[in-house]
Amino acid sequence: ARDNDLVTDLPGLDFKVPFRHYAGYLNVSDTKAFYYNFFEAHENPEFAPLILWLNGGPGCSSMFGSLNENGPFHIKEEGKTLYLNPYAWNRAGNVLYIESPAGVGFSYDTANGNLTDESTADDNHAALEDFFRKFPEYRDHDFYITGESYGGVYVPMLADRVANDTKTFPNFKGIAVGNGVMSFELLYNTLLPFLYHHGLIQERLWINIADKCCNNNTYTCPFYHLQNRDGTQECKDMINEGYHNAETGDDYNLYSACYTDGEPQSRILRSHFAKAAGLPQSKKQDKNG
Amino acid sequence: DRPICAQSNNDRQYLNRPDVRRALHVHPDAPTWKECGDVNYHMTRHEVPMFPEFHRLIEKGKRILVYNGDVDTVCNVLLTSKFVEQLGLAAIPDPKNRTFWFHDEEIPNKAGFITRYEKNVDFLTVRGSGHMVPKDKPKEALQMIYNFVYGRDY
Repeated sequence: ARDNDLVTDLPGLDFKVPFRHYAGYLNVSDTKAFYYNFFEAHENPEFAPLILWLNGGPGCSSMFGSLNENGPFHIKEEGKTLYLNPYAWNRAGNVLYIESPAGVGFSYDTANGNLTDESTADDNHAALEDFFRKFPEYRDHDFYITGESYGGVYVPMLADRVANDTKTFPNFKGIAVGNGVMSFELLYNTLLPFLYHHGLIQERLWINIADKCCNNNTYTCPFYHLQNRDGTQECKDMINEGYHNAETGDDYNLYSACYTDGEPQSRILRSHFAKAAGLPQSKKQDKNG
Repeated sequence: DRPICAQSNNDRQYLNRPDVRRALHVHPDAPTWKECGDVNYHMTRHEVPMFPEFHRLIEKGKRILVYNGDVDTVCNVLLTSKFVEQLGLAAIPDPKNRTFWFHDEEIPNKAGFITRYEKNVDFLTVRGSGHMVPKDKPKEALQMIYNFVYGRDY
């Protein structure tokens, strides 16, 4: 099966690839299969550790991560050609990208079942079991599970299962999580202070929030519970205003330029930010326009 | 859809080419590839943080690296810093009083802050990086993951 997965003639390559590349499907259940790409290490793949990478979302593709972040092939010229990413993580080890859960990218579930954090962790575990059936020699390698963003949920939940399955994963060593959302409560409790201390929230609004909602202690202020449960309507409104009027540009990188496709940028960004923060659309969002 | 401001649809064009899909052994019935999509997902752990999983991994002696680009607002650096703090582990005092990690090809060469905790838990910030650290700071990201998996100083 693995020989059938070997990628031998990838369009857009005009150079010799110095490592083996496999792509195909890992069986998860009778109805589910996860799409994977596996890039062996540049050097000494027979000794190098095995690293799994999972992008977040939920619903985002690890192929997106491979092609834009830490994978060996990046794309140029509107999808025509590839170039070798000199900082790909397969210079540190053998890297496996799995598109998960079912429905992401090329992965599928013919039963179209509901997905949860638990089912995703179980499915990822099953996919890894199938990976080691296809590539049994990698069972002997040091194994790390890594990921980003909602990977802050995926990675520890999968790792918890893998750590309890020492028969299948005898050399599981650890995890790495980048910009992970391990706690939504902490996410919301830290977001407004983070925005304020980057100069993105009006001073007067911040002082009012501190005074009327946080007993003047914004460092430990429970914004999450104030907003969802305990806060007065005035506090909820002010906190929402803080989120909605924060001028962040690119939410994913404060200092990055953001180019959109013609729609007014401020409307797109505010809408996106409010959605990302799980907030209703603010009636006051044009106040500072 | 895709993360707003991603500024590229190269990957979508490439991965939906019929010749590329054949070469990558994509199932013939697989739908059009896109970066992110609605997958009927229910966040069952929205109210329950990941502390129990981290504690069990730590108890089993697994190594843990948590890192965060410091100019990301989607998952900000205070969130992850506080999460690691609240694991309740003792920070390891650095005999050299060093609170930075370094990447020597950049000027200044401070790649971010580092806090090392007992029981093999490390927290690193990545200076000037947004949400996608390997994209924004590829050199630092490779140095970081290389040294993590080989158990070296960052």
